[in-house]
Amino acid sequence: EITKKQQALVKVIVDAYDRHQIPQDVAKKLLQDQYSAEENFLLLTEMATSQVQVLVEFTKNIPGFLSLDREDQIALLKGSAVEAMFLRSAQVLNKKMPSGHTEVLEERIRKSGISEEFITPMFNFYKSIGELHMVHEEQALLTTITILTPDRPYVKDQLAVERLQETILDVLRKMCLLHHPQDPQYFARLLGRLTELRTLSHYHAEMLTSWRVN
Amino acid sequence: PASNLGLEEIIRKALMGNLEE
Repeated sequence: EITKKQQALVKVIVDAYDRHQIPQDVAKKLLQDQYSAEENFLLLTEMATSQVQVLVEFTKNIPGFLSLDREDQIALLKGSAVEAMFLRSAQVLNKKMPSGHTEVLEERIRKSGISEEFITPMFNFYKSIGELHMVHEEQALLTTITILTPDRPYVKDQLAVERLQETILDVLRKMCLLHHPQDPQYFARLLGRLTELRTLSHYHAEMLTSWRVN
Repeated sequence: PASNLGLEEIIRKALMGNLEE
């Protein structure tokens, strides 16, 4: 059973998650006109920057986050930004969009100059997230858990982060049982996606390095 | 523009300021 306190916690997190989305004018640009590969790249960079800003605003609203050490806050955000971004993108790409929009978006990503060996695992991840059919609360909580990962580089007070993360894990576990009673392994499968996310983020770092070299 | 900043700079700026205001 989810306690009243836990319900309130979920509400705060989901409200913040909904309030902090990429601004419409930035998102709209993705669906406009044809761009060259370079313009596509710049546009995706702008999107990524916007996503990080939105992520920080969301994170500030996670109960307890601002009471963590300031440098630990930065380490957590730095360590999770890319993963949180992939989660949000998966959610966007799996949403039912007006006909043709998904294709335009996919095409844009494919034409941005990102190498195929990175694109394939990325789209595979988006697909595997889509197959979970997460409810909205679960998406917001999973993102929160990603952000509150204690073993990110340079986090000093791991125990404080762990305590916050465990509070959210406990709610998510209960929520999974409630929303997916026919699938007792659902919570474990959600956590499994976090491992996939780490792998993807590792690929991403490699990809950035090769870009810098070029 | 913000897109010229590195990840850590974007995070620091966003943590200090409030984009909603």
